[in-house]
Amino acid sequence: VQQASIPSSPSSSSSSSSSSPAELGSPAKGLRSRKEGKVARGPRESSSARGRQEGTPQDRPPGQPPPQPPHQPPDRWPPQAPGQSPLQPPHQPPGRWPPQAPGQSPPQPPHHQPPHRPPGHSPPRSPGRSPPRPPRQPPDHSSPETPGHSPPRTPGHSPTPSPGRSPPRQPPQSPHRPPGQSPPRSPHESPRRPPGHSPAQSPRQSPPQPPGHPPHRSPPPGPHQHGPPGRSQRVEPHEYMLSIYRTYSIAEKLGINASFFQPSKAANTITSFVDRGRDDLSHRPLGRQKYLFDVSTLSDHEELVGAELRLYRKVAMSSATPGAPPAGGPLHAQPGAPPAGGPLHVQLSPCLSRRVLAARPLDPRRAPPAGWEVFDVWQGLRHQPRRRMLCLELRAPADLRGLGFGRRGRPPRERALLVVFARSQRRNLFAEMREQLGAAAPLSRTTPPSEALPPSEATPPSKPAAQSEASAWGPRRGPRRPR
Amino acid sequence: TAPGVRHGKRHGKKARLRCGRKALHVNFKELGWDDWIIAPLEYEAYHCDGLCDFPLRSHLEPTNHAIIQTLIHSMDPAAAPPSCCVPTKLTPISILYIDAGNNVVYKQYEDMVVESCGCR
Repeated sequence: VQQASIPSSPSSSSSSSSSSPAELGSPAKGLRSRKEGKVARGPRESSSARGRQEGTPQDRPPGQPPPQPPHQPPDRWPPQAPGQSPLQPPHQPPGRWPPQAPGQSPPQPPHHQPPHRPPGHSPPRSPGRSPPRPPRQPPDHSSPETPGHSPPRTPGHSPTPSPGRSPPRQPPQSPHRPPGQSPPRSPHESPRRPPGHSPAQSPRQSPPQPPGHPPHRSPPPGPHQHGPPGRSQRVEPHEYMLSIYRTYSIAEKLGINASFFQPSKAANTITSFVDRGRDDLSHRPLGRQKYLFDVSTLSDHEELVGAELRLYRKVAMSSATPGAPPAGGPLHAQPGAPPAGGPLHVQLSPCLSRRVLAARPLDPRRAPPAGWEVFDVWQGLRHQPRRRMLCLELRAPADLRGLGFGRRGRPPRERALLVVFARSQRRNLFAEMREQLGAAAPLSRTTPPSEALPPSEATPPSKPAAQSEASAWGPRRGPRRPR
Repeated sequence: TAPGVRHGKRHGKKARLRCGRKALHVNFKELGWDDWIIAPLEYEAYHCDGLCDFPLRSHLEPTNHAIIQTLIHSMDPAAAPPSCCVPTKLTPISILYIDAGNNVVYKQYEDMVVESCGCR
């Protein structure tokens, strides 16, 4: 029997993150002999590597830069330290659960665009060999500033985006596609869709963007492309989610009920939403900061059992003399400097609301140098109707940058994370797929006129789902043309 | 030693193909699902294969209907097919994947691994 470290309490959960990749990759013999969690590499590392190795100038779309060599950290995927497995736990501060990766600065994935391919056209695949995929773009929706390099900005600019002026630069993608039609995919994408996973949408499509915003960094739809463009972004798994997976998969092997762990409670689905807000580039003290999360993918069939907001608190950018209170109060201190004085109470509340969801004192001098602050926002998410965007605001009597909550220069893994714990009923995956496809069927009317079927040849309501389902599970042979 | 040889009276592949759990290694990468599944990239799913012939073994946990059907099939193969060798117990696995909104999701998918097989 192979032992595995399972945290028995939130404070001891760091042991789960300390499990080595070998533990993840090796089965828990004696209880189960399945080989699960064999994730010695990032999901797209090998593909990216293959892309770097096999990629030739003719394989790349015009205008696309050549693949980055492995030694160029800013464009590597998955973002990890050299020689470190994506599931390899980083150093965790004690007493925090689940373990996080403070201070990790994963490099940015490349901003490459996938080559255009007509919908339904899938590249030939051979069993046992996945075709190389193009590097994906990061889910970076914040300003692309880097430390020391700030884009010009009008002074007095609103520090946080409002819903009407949303920061995400990606347009809201229609999650649906005309039935029976394959989504535009890159030559490296899978020809199949997952069970319980909408086949009408690619997981790496550009994230939603407020109306009126043009698609950003996405290739224009080709003559055969309908709906959203192909996935042009790469999703970087958050260390927290990786640690959850590690913990639960080991628990499964040991036969431990996952509800044993907190704060998962009875959740069997845990969804993470990365903050899409932008940082305030002004030099004013930041007294409040908004966090935006696109929660449109939350299913109505799932029972929410918990939600938490995880904010990474970085080390203050500049050091201040301890005990020397700034003149005029904390909010008049130098932006970015850690405020002096006693503990400061930070409050979290929904945007445009005075209702406080969570509050806690933070001592800028006694706090750990870096770490995650976890706020329970279940009440805020529970009592509001399902909406597309969730906006939370963090308030403090001092400059939030000085407290380490500034967004500037943050790698994706240090961005605010909304984690929603849900309990979904045991359902047939085909029924789940059929339901999603049924929701996608009405959008078939958005088919461009050039390829839209005449009313007389319109597909029966039940047929698109079947076609899409077939295309979701079976290999796509190419675009089907109506007769 | 094959069961047929061991018992001395069953020969051929029929005895060797009694209903039971067989290996089935699933590689999501080979399925082309590694573009949305983060982890695991492979696991052992197993599958059920074999004949449900008369008499049914108790460890196969046959249903009453399966017992009757198997009995009828043994008497008159044209009257009814043999009962089916199917999974009788399945367990979930954890999957970390990317959903349609580019969010990383952990989900415990039910009935992903065959733990035992039986005749139904």
